[in-house]
Amino acid sequence: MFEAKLQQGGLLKKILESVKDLVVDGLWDCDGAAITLQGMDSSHVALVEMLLRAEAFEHYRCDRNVTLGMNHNHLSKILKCANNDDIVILKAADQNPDSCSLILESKNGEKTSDFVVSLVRIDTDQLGIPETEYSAHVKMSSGEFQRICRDLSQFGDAVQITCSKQDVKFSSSGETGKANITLTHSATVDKEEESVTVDLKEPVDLTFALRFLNLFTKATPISDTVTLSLSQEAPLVVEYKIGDSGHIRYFLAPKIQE
Amino acid sequence: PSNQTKLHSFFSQK
Repeated sequence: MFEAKLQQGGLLKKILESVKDLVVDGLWDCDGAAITLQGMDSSHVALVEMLLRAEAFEHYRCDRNVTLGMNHNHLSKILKCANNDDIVILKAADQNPDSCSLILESKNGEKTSDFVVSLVRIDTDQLGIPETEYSAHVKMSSGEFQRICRDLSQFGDAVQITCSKQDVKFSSSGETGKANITLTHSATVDKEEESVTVDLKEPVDLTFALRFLNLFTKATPISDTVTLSLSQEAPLVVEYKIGDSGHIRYFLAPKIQE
Repeated sequence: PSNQTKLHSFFSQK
């Protein structure tokens, strides 16, 4: 059987919030080591990959690999019933389960709610993501990245990201004119979560649809920092760490500059 | 928009 007990249900709520607007139905693959999820948006421009290792759970048991086809809207309805400090237990049968049980327990043990979510059949392409050497890594505050994506959305549909030696520049343009926001590599680091790190091998200049980046920033509550990995001719990677026990990575295909 | 690339141009199907 598959059984996973998460002490802080709030984490599962945050994970679901960060994937559900991008991927409606997702395959949650469970094995002895971790739960993984990979899904693409309907236009096959963006992909989300989530990894949550067994050590994130207070109790984790997976006798046989099992794949749960989750409708994220249905799962979200259940998790809306959970408080952040509720314990969440996921349970499913071993072989081709057609449903998954979720049990919510209040911290003081005085309230238990249980739900059964019907699993859905999902025929979706799973993509193999090659190991890539990126030309630039930018680590910054996740809140700042969210702010930049939101602010630039007022000016255009796309953002041009340019990395040079010490700087990363986010630019957008449209009918109102042009907006540029430049972040400079932090000279001193007082608080790691507020600093900017630009690690550059080669300069990059790429353009991406802001609509998707704004969806990616739904993961902001998961981590104080975000890492952008960029290479010319490769999808952008936007990574949020889930503590020491996993990550959410978003991949976004670039726009071809005119 | 037509200038948007797709992920399949970069990643192969598993």
